[in-house]
Amino acid sequence: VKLLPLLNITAESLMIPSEKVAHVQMNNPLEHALLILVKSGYSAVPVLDTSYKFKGTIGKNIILNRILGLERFEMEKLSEVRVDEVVNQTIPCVQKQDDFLTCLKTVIDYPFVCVVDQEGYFDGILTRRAILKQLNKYIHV
Amino acid sequence: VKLLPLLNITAESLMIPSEKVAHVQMNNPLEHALLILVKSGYSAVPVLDTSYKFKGTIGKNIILNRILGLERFEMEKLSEVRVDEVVNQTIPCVQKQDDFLTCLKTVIDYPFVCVVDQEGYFDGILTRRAILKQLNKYIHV
Ligand SMILES: Nc1ncnc2c1ncn2[C@@H]1O[C@@H]2COP(=O)(O)O[C@H]3[C@@H](O)[C@H](n4cnc5c(N)ncnc54)O[C@@H]3COP(=O)(O)O[C@H]2[C@H]1O
Ligand SMILES: Nc1ncnc2c1ncn2[C@@H]1O[C@@H]2COP(=O)(O)O[C@H]3[C@@H](O)[C@H](n4cnc5c(N)ncnc54)O[C@@H]3COP(=O)(O)O[C@H]2[C@H]1O
Repeated sequence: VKLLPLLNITAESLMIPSEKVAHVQMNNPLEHALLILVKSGYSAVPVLDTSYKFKGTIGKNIILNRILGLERFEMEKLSEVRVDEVVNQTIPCVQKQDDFLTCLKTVIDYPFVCVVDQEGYFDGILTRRAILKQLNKYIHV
Repeated sequence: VKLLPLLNITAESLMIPSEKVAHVQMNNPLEHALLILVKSGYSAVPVLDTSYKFKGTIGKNIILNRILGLERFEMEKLSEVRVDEVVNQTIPCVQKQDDFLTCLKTVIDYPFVCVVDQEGYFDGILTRRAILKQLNKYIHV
């Protein structure tokens, strides 16, 4: 099994570029974020600010947990609470030039990680599927 | 890089056994399924019947899509619709003795696959995280 070519692959060649990534903005109400998540079908998506800098991620679970009251889901809160109040900022990031082993390590505990540049602008996302496809390709060589 | 020991690992040694897997039943209302999903934090979980046979999976997206009306999420449908009306039955399954390469191939397109025996009884789930952890361990040897 020749794994050497795999080790030279960078995040940039594996990532989904920003223009193909569904995202929401920090100042959106949760109602808009939940609609984007349900329509796109994704569990979670990146959150950006108005200048396209990466701020974190938001997922269906964060939103549903926020509106789950004692007796029911309090749907009215969806229009009252904004994304910036519940955004998850603990997602690791990588840079375009990071190598395959770094990328593999970061997706062990996260379905996707974000690719950002040195100033924090959003370049794209690196998914577990992209990493697994590459590994499956090289493991048969 | 010595990958040979990796190839002899089976699904059984990597799976999360059934007693540790959150699941719902076919005859549960969607309200119960959504609560299990929000409380456990999982995007989707296996669906079993009363004799513990594997029937499919259900996730937050299937449920939210089902109750999304023209103007709002119609929460009352959560108590009117049952899991068996929306269960996703297209998830691939593996068996306990399947080898690592088979397991790797099946999780490329699915966050998890179910491990079932020859009669269709549920043994556990095989997650992308378990596969990635093993690959990361052997790729450094
Ligand atoms: N529309 C679709 N068509 C075909 N397959 C689909 C799909 N939506 C989801 N999947 C499959 O389900 C996996 C988990 O999706 P999830 O939404 O939980 O988790 C996703 C989602 O949160 C995020 N993601 C992926 N692509 C995205 C995009 N274009 N924009 C925003 N977020 C994305 O990255 C996570 C991992 O994605 P990954 O591709 O590794 O893994 C995906 C993919 O294998
Ligand atoms: N409570 C928690 N503590 C720590 N990390 C957590 C976590 N919940 C989720 N994660 C992390 O997020 C990933 C995606 O979870 P998700 O719920 O979308 O997708 C999960 C979920 O749908 C299902 N799953 C995992 N463990 C489960 C369990 N014990 N019972 C039922 N379903 C499970 O398998 C999918 C893939 O799981 P995987 O472990 O590869 O990947 C998990 C794991 O890395």
